[in-house]
Formats: sequence, C-alpha cells, structure tokens
Amino acid sequence: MGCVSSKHVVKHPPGYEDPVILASETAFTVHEVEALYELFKKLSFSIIKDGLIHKEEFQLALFRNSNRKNLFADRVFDLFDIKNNGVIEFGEFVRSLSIFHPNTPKAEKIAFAFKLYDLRQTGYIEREELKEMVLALLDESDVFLSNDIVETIVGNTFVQADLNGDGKIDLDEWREFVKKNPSLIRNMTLPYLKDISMAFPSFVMHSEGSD
Amino acid sequence: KPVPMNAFDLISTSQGLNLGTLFEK
Repeated sequence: MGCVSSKHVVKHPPGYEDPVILASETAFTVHEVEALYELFKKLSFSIIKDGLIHKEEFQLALFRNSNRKNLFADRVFDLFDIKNNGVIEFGEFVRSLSIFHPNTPKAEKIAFAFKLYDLRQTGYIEREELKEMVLALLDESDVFLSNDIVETIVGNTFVQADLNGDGKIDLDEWREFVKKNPSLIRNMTLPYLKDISMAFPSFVMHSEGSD
Repeated sequence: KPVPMNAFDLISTSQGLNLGTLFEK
C-alpha cells in the first residue's frame, strides 16, 4: 500500500541521545546503554509521563515515596542534572551512572563523591557542611546523638582529613583521605551496572539497532 | 554503640546515596 509501518517509527523524548555516542563516551557498551534506556523509560514515565526524570520520580525510585525529602538524594539528583534544568535527561542519566560502573577509574568516583559532599559548591567540604550532612543522616535513620557527640565525630574527621589544618577539606585532601579509607567510595560502585543488559533484557525487542 | 571513626563513614550509609535501589523491580 506504500504505507510505512508505524511500528518502525520510534519517538524519543527530548534529551534522548544516540546509544552509540553514549557508549563511546562512557563505560557502557551500546547494548548496555540500550538496556539503561529501558530503566530510564520506567523511571521517567512513573509520575509525569514526559520521558524526563523529575525529582519526584527519582525520589519514588529511591525510596518508594515521591514526597520523601533527603539531602543526599537531592545532591545526587542535582549532579545527575548536568544542564541544571530541573530534570534528568537520558544522556545525563547514562553519563552520570557511568561514574558508578565497576570499570570506571577510582579517580572519577573520588571526584564525584567530593562534588556530592561539597554542598555549596565552593571547592571545599567545610566543617558546617559536614555537620549538616551528619545531622541529615541521623535524621533519616532516626538515630539520636547529642550535639557533643556529633561535634566529636566531625572534629575527629577533620583531624584526620584536613591535612593542612585550614578548617576545610580540599580535593587533594579528600583524595588522600579516601586512599586511607577506601570504604568511603564503596557506594560509588554499582555491581548491577555490569549486568544491566541481563536485568533489562526487553531492550532486544525494542532496540532500533536490532532492526 | 561505638562512635564511628569518621563522619563520612556515617554519611555514606544514607539511603539517598544507595542508587542500587533504582535497579530494584
């Protein structure tokens, strides 16, 4: 009949990027990027059906509750939102998750964690920021520690990490500190990412590349 | 309970930093 079958017309949301390009710039293979697109679609259509991950959708995926406020989830969201326009696009999602890939060099993970903890983006983790994060963590975990104990923990941390004693932790000091305490970046690696195409195999059915 | 060695040990346990949850079905 001369008609082009609509099943071959794949419409992508704004911010969609070619998996081949994304794979060339990240730790993922093309198939893994395509599998990540399945996860991305699930997250980005969970509340606001526009193919972009909004903060509420991110919170829903992390906490099963779209209204749950969390300082650290906010920071992760803001760092994933590279364009800083209030939503996470597919390209941003893949590039950011690539930091968490087991094959990504530690240096990148260390730098990402530093940005995460540098709440006010001054280039330093300051004492007040560290205390704010400790209080946020205690609040989320319903653990009560007295102000004296919190001050002791923060103070001890600065004794160990603030090598030049200027009252703030810079990136070099952070690198040294992580070298001595490698467990601090354990959460910067997601083993799931090695098996992502197994976890979301349905991409094979939808992939343009498989045509 | 023992006081953790450093504040970052404590912080790194936040649920908000556990992105593994994104992959749970």
